[in-house]
Amino acid sequence: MNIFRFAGDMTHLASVLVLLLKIHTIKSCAGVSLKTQELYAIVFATRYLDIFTDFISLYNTFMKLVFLGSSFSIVWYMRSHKIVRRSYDKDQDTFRHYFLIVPCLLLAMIINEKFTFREVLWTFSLFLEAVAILPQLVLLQRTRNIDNLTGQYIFLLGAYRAFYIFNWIYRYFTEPHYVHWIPWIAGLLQTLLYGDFFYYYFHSWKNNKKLQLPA
Amino acid sequence: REQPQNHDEL
Repeated sequence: MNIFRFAGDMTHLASVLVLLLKIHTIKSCAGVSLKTQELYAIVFATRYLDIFTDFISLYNTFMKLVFLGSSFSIVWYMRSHKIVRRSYDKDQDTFRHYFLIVPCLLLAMIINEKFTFREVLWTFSLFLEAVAILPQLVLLQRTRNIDNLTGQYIFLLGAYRAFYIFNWIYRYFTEPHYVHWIPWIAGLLQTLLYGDFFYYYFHSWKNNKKLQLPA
Repeated sequence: REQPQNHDEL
């Protein structure tokens, strides 16, 4: 494992911890999209089908369990926790899941490295992860006021994606036959979706002002 | 079967 991959995993982990911290300690999920969180739960559930059958390393298995556990517990908090669920911006968070899920599933059935159940679902999880942030970005546009923790959560997610691209570049030059077009293109698209958000994030940070997106 | 190398990523 190289330093970029590790930094990517750690920023990913930090993003989830920041979100759980916000929900668990402040008992609020204001500004957080349940649609995005449910999509992430589906992403991890379909990607880690190999968790008990293919052992890669203790690190991998541990991280998979953390991402599965955290994504499902965030969904549980937002849907079922008696205090947290009251702060959910239900009327603003109207993005339809199936607009993203159905095209990703169809695309994964056409474009994949091998037409098997697990491989198609694994590819589906990559495509879905690429667009899963969209409901969250739409919600941010609508509410406009972004609290620090929500801003940091999205910033850390974007950083995770950026580190993964450096990881792929590194692996391409250091490992023989390391060419994987599907995750690369899906990952690149995903990172580009954060571009706009990054621009405003750094702008507000530089001017020491509260993060606000344009209407 | 052999795991594709990218399946070792999260």
